[in-house]
Amino acid sequence: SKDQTKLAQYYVRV
Amino acid sequence: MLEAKFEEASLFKKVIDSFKDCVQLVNFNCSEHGIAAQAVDDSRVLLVSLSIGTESFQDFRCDRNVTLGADLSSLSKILRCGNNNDNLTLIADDTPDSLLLLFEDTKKDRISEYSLKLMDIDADFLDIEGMQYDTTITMPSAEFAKVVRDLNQLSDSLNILVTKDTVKFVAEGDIGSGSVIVKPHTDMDKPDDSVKVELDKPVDLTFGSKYLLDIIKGAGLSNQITIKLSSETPALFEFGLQSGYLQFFLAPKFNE
Repeated sequence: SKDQTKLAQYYVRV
Repeated sequence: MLEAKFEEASLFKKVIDSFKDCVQLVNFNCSEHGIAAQAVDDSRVLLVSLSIGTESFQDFRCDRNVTLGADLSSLSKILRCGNNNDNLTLIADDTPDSLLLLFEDTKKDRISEYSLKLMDIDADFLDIEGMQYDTTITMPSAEFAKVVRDLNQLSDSLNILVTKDTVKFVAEGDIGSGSVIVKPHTDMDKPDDSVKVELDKPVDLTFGSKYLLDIIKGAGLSNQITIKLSSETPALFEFGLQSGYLQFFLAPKFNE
């Protein structure tokens, strides 16, 4: 099965 | 001072209903351009981005930028007190600790007034602008909602594969497997029934079904959904408003 990724891996906090 | 009047309360009710189940505390940022919000769900997997442009309002006035921190379950309780075709005006001063909601039934001369306590919400703001996507799919939102609901019964993951002339949704689970293929077509009589696929690169991505079930709650906002996918970034699911949008950004599942 696949693992769920998190948004923080893709987006920078501003 | 903010004074934002919806001709019909149903629009704001529908917008809030579309994402109140996946996020609870939301900062609504009001400016001369309208009302915008961004919020991330507790698991940090799904992001909601809302923009209601001034054209969605019958009257809109916002002299200074103001942030309204609201608990959506509380806001939703108050919104249920108004009728769908009441006028709804949101009123707040420049440094508000509460939001006034005014429902007016102009035919019956009935005015209902509610005050929602606001809160300071300390939330991260993520830069979601400027992402590149490999494919853009536009399809009827009701059809997408049905695919998600149907395939959710088989698996907690939904695989979306896009090639030049096919969008394939696949679910594989313990009880069996299922797939739905949707092909691009143009319906001249009912343009909203059309399916359009723009493709730069084929895409094969997997998403958690439970998040997709949250996303399809927005299907009542718009007859069509726009889905943008790329192997590099979270998917974008967008429901258009007359002026503005409700967007969901969903992080994919990957093999380790």
